[in-house]
Amino acid sequence: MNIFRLCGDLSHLLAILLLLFKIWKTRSCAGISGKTQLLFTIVYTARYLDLFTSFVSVYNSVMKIVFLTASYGTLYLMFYKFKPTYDHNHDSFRILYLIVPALVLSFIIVHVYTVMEILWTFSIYLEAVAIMPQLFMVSRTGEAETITSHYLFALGSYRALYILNWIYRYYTEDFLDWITIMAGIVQTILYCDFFYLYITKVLKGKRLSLP
Amino acid sequence: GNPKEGKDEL
Repeated sequence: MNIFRLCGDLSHLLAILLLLFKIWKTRSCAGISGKTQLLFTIVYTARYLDLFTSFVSVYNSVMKIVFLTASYGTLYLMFYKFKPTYDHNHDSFRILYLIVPALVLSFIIVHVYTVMEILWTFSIYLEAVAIMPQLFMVSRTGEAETITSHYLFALGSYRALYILNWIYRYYTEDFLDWITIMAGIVQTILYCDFFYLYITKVLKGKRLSLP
Repeated sequence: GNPKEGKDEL
C-alpha cells in the first residue's frame, strides 16, 4: 500500500458513494447511464469472486464488499425504486460492443488460463471502457448535473492515481503487470476530455454543458 | 513480483 494507491481507492469509494447519495437525495437517476452502472456491476462481480478463494487483507475484503454492495444497490435504485426517472432514451450505447471485445481479448491476452484469471482479466478490460455509455449519454444530452460531474471526476481520478501507484510499485517492489497498466491507461485517456471540461467549467462554478 | 499472486489491488 502506498499513498497513490490509497488515494485512488478513496477516490473510487467517494465516486461510488457520491452517486448513491445523488440518486437518493434527488430521488432521481436522471442523467446517469444504467448501462455504465450495469457494466461496473459485471466488473466487480467478475473480479471480486476471489473473495471466496483468496484473502489479502481486511481492508481489501471490506472494500470489495462495499463496491459490490454499492453497485448492486445502485442498480436496484435505477432499475426498480426510481425506475420512472431513468432516462433510457438517452442511454442508447450498445454495450455488447464493449462486452464481447473485452471477453475475446481476455482469452487472448491473459497471464494464465484458469477460469478465475480469465474472469479477472475480463473485468480489467471491461472496466477500462465501462464509462463509455455514461460519456456518450453526457454528449447526447449535452450537459451533466454538477454532482454527476463530481462523480465522474472522482471515478476518473481513481485510475489515474493507480497509474502513479504502478510507477511507484515498479521502482520500489519491481511489481509490473502490463495488463492492468495498459487497460488503466486506456481508461484514464477516456476521461481526458471530461477532465478538461471539469477543470475549465465545473471548478469555476459553472454547470457542465457542451458547446 | 508475480502479478498473478499479487491481486492485492482493487
